[in-house]
Amino acid sequence: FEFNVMVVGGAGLGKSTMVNTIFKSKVSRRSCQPDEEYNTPKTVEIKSISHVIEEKGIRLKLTITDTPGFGDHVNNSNCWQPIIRYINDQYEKYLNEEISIRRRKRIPDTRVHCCIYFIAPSGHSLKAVDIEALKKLVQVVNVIPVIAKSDSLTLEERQAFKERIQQDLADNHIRVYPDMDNLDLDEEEINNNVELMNRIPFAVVGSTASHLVGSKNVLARKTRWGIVEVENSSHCEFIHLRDMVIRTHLQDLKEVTAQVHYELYRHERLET
Amino acid sequence: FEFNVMVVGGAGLGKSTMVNTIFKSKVSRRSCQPDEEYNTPKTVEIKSISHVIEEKGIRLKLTITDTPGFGDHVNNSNCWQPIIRYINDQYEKYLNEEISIRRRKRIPDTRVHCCIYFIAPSGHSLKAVDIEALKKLVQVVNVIPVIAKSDSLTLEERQAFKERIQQDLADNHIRVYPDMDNLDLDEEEINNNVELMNRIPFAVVGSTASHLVGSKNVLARKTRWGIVEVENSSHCEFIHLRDMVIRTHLQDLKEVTAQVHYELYRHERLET
Ligand SMILES: Nc1nc2c(ncn2[C@@H]2O[C@H](COP(=O)(O)OP(=O)(O)O)[C@@H](O)[C@H]2O)c(=O)[nH]1
Ligand SMILES: Nc1nc2c(ncn2[C@@H]2O[C@H](COP(=O)(O)OP(=O)(O)O)[C@@H](O)[C@H]2O)c(=O)[nH]1
Repeated sequence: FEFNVMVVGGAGLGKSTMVNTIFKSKVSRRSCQPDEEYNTPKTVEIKSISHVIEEKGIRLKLTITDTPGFGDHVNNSNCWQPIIRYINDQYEKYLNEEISIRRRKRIPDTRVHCCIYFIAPSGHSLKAVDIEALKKLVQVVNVIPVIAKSDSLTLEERQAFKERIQQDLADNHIRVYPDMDNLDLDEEEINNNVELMNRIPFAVVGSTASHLVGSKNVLARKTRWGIVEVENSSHCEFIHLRDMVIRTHLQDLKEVTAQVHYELYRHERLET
Repeated sequence: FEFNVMVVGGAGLGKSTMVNTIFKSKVSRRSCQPDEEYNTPKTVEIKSISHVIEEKGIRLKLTITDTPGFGDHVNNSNCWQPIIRYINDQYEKYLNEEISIRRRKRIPDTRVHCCIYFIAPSGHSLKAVDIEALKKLVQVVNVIPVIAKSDSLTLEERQAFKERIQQDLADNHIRVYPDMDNLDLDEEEINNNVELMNRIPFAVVGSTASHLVGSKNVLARKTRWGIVEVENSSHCEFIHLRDMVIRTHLQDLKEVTAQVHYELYRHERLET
């Protein structure tokens, strides 16, 4: 089982920390430490890290791809291009394998099943770069936007910001995951998804440090003022993100990638 | 006595909150409330707010100018231009008055004496836009860089970030205030300034809300995890910024503006 996630967003929004947090939050439960903590070079190239994790008794090769400082130049026109190209390259690889006469029984799947887009916690609205990048990204991949470093917002600021972002997405016709049009759902699933859609963008916090809270050692970010518990849903929505991506919607994210995004790519490639 | 400060930086970095914080921190001490709390429209134009405050028994008309969301476009080439133009317009106004035959006894001084530049708390390094903007700004005005919303960094992250910024400034030959070359100082003043220079960029936090801490009502930002006390120097460096700008270096900021920046402008204008 392969599952491929990509993290996209400006430098310093905690993407690399989040990559490690996701692995630590899944891996440490099975008392099997990640081989190495992935260090943040000032990424200038697209870098992936993979680990085998266990989810519901199923072993899964989770690969998370970190993208370079995005939107960090004076002129950021088309800064999303390298990311779109990487995503399409994976479709291309898959397509070549698929149409090959001597193709392997099981085609290695490096297609990006889910792109987590990090929004800076400005408290105002989406930036112009975010809007342009998201418009392009949702055309080729499942995108789940998150509010990065959400511990820098009060709960009131967070809620107001979230609503503003949802408005910005609607105004710009940006359909993030889950896009109800792509799903074949029963009534209960629809309700769950509507609830999820109202929560997106998830307000996340990342940390690989453990701290003692009460009698438990938990993943947390310790600041001068207190301890932000990463896996405590009354502190932030990391758990919602993690469970949606790796548990409840994993299968669906793969299916939509294969049946919607990849099919679109294949269609356009084979026509030309 | 007129003193003019400008705040510059990206949207959502807490500039408008800082404007109010500075006034509240000065004005409330004299039990004289600001007439109105300056509201953050999504500023699309340069806006000023003035209050008369008392400092060391001297009444001072403090004017703070808030600049529009800076660097918020996809392409931010020359986004500093409107700000540079505003600064030069004030020199132009002063010059016209100064060279006028029928000039007023006391020339109204709208020149920007100090520009506070807000750096996003990414934890990495200066962004390309910051470097380009700072290079241009220090040529025309006294610039004091600050780390915005510094409560989103741990003390370790803050110190590492500060040192990296100081390195970036040095590497790019960006001389922020206080620029020792511009000052005529005795030994004690030199030592104080060296200490200040090592602390810049100040790690600030802004808030206009008051909260009870112990038995005192203090300006603070209340989050889910604790109370960030704005005027507590073990929490952030707002006090250092405020005291430097409004107390210890006020006179010097005005003198350097008049004798260095304005003179340079005047020289270039009268030659052409
Ligand atoms: N306040 C806050 N800081 C964070 C969080 N996650 C990471 N950081 C800090 O933000 C800085 C940049 O994080 P990093 O993961 O390198 O960001 P990247 O450039 O997006 O990969 C580091 O100092 C991190 O410790 C978070 O959830 N909240
Ligand atoms: N974490 C944190 N948030 C702040 C701080 N100052 C302001 N904010 C919040 O950041 C958001 C944007 O602030 P604002 O003053 O409008 O920023 P501006 O666009 O630069 O003028 C608001 O939700 C503020 O409450 C601060 O020092 N720390």
